[in-house]
Amino acid sequence: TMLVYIFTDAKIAPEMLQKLLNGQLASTFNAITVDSDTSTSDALILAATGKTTAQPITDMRSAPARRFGKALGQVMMDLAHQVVRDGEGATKFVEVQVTGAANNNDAHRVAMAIANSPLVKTAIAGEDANWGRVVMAVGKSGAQADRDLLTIRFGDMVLAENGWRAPSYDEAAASAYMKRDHLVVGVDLGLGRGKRTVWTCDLTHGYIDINADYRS
Amino acid sequence: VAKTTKKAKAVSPLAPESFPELPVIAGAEFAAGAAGVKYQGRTDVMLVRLAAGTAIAGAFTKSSTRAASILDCQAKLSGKQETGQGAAIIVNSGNANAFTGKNGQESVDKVTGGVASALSIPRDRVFSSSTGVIGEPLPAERITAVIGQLAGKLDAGGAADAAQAIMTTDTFPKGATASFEAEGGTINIVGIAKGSGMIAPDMA
Repeated sequence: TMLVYIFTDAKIAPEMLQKLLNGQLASTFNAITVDSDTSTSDALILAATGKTTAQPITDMRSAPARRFGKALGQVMMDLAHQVVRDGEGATKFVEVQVTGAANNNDAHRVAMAIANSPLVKTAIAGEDANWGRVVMAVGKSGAQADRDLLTIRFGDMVLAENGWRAPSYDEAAASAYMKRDHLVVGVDLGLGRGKRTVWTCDLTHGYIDINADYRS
Repeated sequence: VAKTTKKAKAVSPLAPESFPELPVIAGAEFAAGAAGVKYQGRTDVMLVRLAAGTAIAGAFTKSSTRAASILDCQAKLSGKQETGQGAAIIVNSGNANAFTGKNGQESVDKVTGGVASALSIPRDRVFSSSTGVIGEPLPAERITAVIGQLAGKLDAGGAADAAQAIMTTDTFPKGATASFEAEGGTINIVGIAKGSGMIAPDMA
């Protein structure tokens, strides 16, 4: 379960506070996954005490509102990343960047299919640059995709493109990259302008140790 | 893969080096205490008191089987807010108070009612959360028994302890902050969170 409590001294009405919060959800807490399981108790409460000496925020289009939205987004992103970094048994923080999707919804579906795939996540735990499992995740996502237009990157290395392994693929370099504790998996679908970045972690024995023992 | 995957450590190897220094948010006070809901020998309850005039926003899981505390928070935020008498948040870790039928709402009412009474705040301005094991009735009396003690040690500088108290299988407390200069003064934002497993939020 994820619980989040955010406090600010800003002077702002509840309706505007809610709108500013809503605007940050998709790219932060709704863009993370540890184990693909949605809790029955996830909650975020944002409280604005109004005790600052600064002027009230009254207009969504004003500079203070934009700055507040940006600062709120930074806090939410930081906390979301910390939740992933504490993923049960995690040893690697993984950023999944999807571009070139037919639309943003498709990009989200592909990104989450990769980030939630046990086979992708165990390959990462085993430091295996297994781009074939990424192809699988793209295919099962339900989003529009064309095998022959796919490009898959790990970091800045292109591993697969145009429906097969990239001619420049270097096994030793890819294996060395996988030893890092912060990895970027990039997928370009080559279809449109839809994009989404999500974050996850690897799936290790530690996850099973913790959850096999966590009972009443 | 089996030969190369690593065992989990006591603290995640991906944890930040330290908990951040959090600025005081005027009008917000925190307390952490031990109610022994599931965990022994550690804090497991957080209480926050928010000053009169506080505006509240929320986002909650879209799970169809969401907990009584979630339904209660959603109901309390569904109408126009009466902010005149302040607000409060109470959280316990160790029992999710989900899928416990009528007992769920009764437990929420006992816990939020206890806070309302201790802090002289209307019950519909007291928001609760529970995390942990699903399907077991929440022993609300263990929480209500420590509310008075928590109310007596509310402290504007207590956010870090509060972050510790809401942990379950977390290996480190989570905090973040941002500030910016606006016309007439600084605006500060402080956040605390818990989360490590059962994490694929679908919030609205």
